[in-house]
Amino acid sequence: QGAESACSSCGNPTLTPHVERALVLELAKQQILKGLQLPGRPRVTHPPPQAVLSRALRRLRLGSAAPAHREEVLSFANRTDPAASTCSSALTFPLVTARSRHLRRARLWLHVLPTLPATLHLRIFRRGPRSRRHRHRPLLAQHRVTAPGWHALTLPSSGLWDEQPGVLKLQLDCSLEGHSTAFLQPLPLLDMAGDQRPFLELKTRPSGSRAGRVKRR
Amino acid sequence: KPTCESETPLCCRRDHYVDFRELGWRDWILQPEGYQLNYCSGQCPPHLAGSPGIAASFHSAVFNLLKANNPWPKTTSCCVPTARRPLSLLYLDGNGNVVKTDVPDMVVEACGCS
Repeated sequence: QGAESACSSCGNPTLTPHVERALVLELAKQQILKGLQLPGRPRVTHPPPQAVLSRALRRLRLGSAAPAHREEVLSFANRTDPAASTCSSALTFPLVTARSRHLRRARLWLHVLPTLPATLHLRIFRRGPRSRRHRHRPLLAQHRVTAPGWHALTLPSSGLWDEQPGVLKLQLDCSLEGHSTAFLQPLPLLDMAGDQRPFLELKTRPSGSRAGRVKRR
Repeated sequence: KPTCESETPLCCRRDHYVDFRELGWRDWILQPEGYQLNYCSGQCPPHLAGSPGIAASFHSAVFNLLKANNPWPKTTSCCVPTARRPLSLLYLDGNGNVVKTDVPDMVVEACGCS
């Protein structure tokens, strides 16, 4: 506003409101990216569908007091072999950012369809470049499913990452109590691609020894 | 917690609400819709030194030191944040994952003189 008004802190001429606003917006961008430790704003090429997002937002409701520096991630599955029956699907999760942090808890959420004819035994294996053959794949979790709806399978937080950078691959394997595998094949038992596709829920914290120790003041 | 009015020359908190739509970032920051980007500005004359806007005891300790030693010290006191809170953000990372994180000390709640 001209030379007569000076900034009360540094004495320089004050900024016009328009210039000050532009400066504040630029500061906000820098502050947010620095706070999230991101080099730049993410370019989201394949955002999840809105229905999937709104469920995620309900699950991660904001403001639930997560201690500072802790992070929760929901990663949605991509199926690597759509032709395979839902019960022998391989799921891929793009988890670049979460890998650099210490994993506290991991859960795989699956939605079982109402067509479930009997108790379903689910097994989750980790797939890696060296475990192409089934017998080399480490078993991560197994679960008995007796009712349709959402089921959370807790996965071990150690040993989940393998040497393959950037993605986590899981292999589903299931059997119906009292039925042969052939009976299982054509049955769609799990929602694998729609709005209720499987997703991983991870709770992480920064890596390094200090992360676990409470800072002394 | 003095909030600045336009003519206040003394140390105070300047409030700015930033809507993420204004940054063009609503496509990847899912929640909240914006946040308070506040900052501290204003003068800190000697009699205000150490007045953090919250705990008067610190102020009186500094004030007594000033009186006892030298009424007009060479060093200046600066207008700085004295209370801050974290900001909880829900955003999409480059792989389409939903990430919820709490960024510590993100929002300035109170200003005071160092």
